[in-house]
Amino acid sequence: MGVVISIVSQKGGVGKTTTAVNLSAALAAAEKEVLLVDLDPQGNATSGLGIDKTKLKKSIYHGIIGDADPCEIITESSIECLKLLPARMELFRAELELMSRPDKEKRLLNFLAHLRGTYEYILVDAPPSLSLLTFNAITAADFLLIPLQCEFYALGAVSQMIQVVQVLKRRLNPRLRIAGILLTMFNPKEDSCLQIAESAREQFSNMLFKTIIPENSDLKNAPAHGEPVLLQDIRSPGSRCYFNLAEEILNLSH
Amino acid sequence: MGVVISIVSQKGGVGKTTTAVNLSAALAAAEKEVLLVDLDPQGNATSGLGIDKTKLKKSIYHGIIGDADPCEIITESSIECLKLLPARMELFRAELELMSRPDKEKRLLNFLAHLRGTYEYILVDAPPSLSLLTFNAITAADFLLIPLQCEFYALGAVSQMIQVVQVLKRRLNPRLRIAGILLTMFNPKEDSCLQIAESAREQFSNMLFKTIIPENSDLKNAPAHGEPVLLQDIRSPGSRCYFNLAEEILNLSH
Ligand SMILES: Nc1ncnc2c1ncn2[C@@H]1O[C@H](COP(=O)(O)OP(=O)(O)OP(=O)(O)O)[C@@H](O)[C@H]1O
Ligand SMILES: Nc1ncnc2c1ncn2[C@@H]1O[C@H](COP(=O)(O)OP(=O)(O)OP(=O)(O)O)[C@@H](O)[C@H]1O
Ligand SMILES: [Mg+2]
Ligand SMILES: [Mg+2]
Repeated sequence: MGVVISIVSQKGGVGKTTTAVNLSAALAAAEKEVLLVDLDPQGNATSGLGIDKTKLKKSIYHGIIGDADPCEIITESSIECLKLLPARMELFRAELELMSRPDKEKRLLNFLAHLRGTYEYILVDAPPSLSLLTFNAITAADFLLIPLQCEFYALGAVSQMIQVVQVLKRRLNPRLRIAGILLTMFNPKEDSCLQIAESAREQFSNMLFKTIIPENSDLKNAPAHGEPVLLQDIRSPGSRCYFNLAEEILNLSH
Repeated sequence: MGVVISIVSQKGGVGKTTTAVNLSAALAAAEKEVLLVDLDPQGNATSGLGIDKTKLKKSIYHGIIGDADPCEIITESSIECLKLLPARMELFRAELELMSRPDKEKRLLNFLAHLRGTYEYILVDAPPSLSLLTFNAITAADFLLIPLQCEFYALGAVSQMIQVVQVLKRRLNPRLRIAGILLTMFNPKEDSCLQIAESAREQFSNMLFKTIIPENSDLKNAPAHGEPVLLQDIRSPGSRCYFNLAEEILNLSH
């Protein structure tokens, strides 16, 4: 049975999409069948995989409002074992349209239910918010991965997120666990970065992944080429760190 | 009559809060009466000004749902001419609670109406989304300031935002204008940064501010000290660039 991992943080720009794209690519390179779900109306995971949004007939929007089956939406990527449920701008409308439905937080959970038999890993890239789309990502998940950029505002965001997760776990998803907190854009030459990483270890000690994602220009530039960094240079530090993270994910007990 | 400027981008981490805090401080240093409105449930502008959220009796949440007057919420900052309408986590609830109200996009507009006579500049820090809180920021504004970090995903976000603004301008706020697009975290040594800046000039030519905000460690570290960068070192590049931006804002015709 496939495992659903949602990548969440209400803090913007901490590396959610970069992690979603490159981790799913690394898991696919390890010959796992992977489905990446882009749940951000910005559709950055979709463009990060080089998909042309104008050519899509349907997107995840149609899936969660109940207008399409998964097979009508799922798109190939340039990596064999990696498929995508793409997002486009219309997804902004979903929050308004689902607000009055009793199962509004469970739309993604129900939509992915039939896919767990086909994919070993389903990764969800959530938008930077604590709104209905992110609640859907948390309710559908077996595990959460919380990226933490080494900057002041992002540290507070992690404790806020953990508070929200406790509430949603009780109300909507008792099986939910936090897979870990991932330090991203880590630059050991910056004092403030070292200090933030140090306070993260004190506050969240055993929740941190062993893998730390370095600040890395390949990771920053890969989206402009529309492909994960491992397709550009499999030996670069940007690729290797996400292979290491994939190793930790493969060892999660589920 | 005071001018309302909302700082918006659905892309996360592009420098909205950093701009809101440091631009409002620079305008206050030019002896303008300034009110900064924190409209992000993360409350980063509030912590960026060093305000202790646990000591607040009320926050902007109470203002926009109609439970409190501005004078019950407005807080002093460490800068004489700069006051703040602070945000706390409860603001996440506002979107759900306002959804069914007919004036849901105009709550902030109506709440600020009486304050335009007291403040010369009212700056609004919006969350990274295109949801009800951001619609409130756009509807209440005379001008929009759109930060653009020199990275691939942020460029697409600007064109998406401009599309949304055109729709909201027609429907909700005919007087709205875009004050400008602000290049942030600019690093001239990075090729990708230069390329993104070049495409921004081609796509948005006359909408770009002359001021460019450099990548600067003082700006990155200031939030940890709870104060704008000009209180740390008024001559640093981080301070000077926001003084230059303030100059351009003072010259906006309104
Ligand atoms: N390890 C890294 N080193 C350098 N730059 C990085 C790294 N990871 C991400 N970035 C850059 O930081 C920016 C933000 O990353 P990304 O878009 O993945 O964050 P996000 O959390 O998904 O943002 P949003 O909140 O808007 O969804 C992007 O320009 C990306 O290229
Ligand atoms: N000019 C700059 N130079 C270096 N770092 C910067 C600069 N401006 C902002 N930063 C850093 O980048 C990160 C994101 O900035 P900020 O929080 O202001 O963006 P934001 O758009 O408000 O994010 P969000 O989408 O979460 O509201 C912060 O750590 C901040 O300190
Ligand atoms: Mg993202
Ligand atoms: Mg912000």
